[in-house]
Amino acid sequence: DQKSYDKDEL
Amino acid sequence: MNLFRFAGDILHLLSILVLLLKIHATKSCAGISLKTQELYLAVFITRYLDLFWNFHSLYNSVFKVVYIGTTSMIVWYMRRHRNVKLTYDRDHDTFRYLFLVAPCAVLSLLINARYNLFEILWTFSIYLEAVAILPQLVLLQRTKNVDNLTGNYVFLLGLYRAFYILNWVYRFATEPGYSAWLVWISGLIQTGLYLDFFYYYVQAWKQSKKLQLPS
Repeated sequence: DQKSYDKDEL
Repeated sequence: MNLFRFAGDILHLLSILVLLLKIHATKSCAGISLKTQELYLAVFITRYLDLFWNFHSLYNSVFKVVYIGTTSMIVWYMRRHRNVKLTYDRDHDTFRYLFLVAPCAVLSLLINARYNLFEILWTFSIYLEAVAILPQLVLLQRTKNVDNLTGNYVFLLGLYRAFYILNWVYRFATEPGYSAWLVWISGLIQTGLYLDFFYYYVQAWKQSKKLQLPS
């Protein structure tokens, strides 16, 4: 699965 | 987590608190767009749906709850509070929700990272946040004379977005493999919408004058 970096921001 | 991101989040929180305190203290919401506030509430609810099962950090969870809570309070004040609701400038706050919500909904169905309900709602929230300030900017333009707190609110919101861009630059430089195109492009568009306002805000500040937007 791709890393979902974007979801660690608000 | 870096300092830019932290500063961005704090500025975002501060902008909301400035608005909430203004409404609470003056019992007036003159110059505030209810449309923008309701769009932000929609943004927070669709983005933070994962609050209950996708735990990332206490920091994130607290901010999510606080953003939803404080924005709900603003909407409640503007719609329900017996004195505040009388000061709402509904005749000038006429921007249509549909003009913003419909394109964002279509775009989130077309361009997203994964095709499932929560991913699409999250993507929708990213697109909607980019344009949710527009009814507020239009209202400011129409009423011309901007009171200090409303001006500060929009300025703090713009500053929050600027710090998020610095945060992305920092992350791109320090985290191998980090990329988030969808968020970056939406964020750049969102920050771009503030540029015009920023120009007049800084001018007024330099000349120690009251902020007035041109027609």
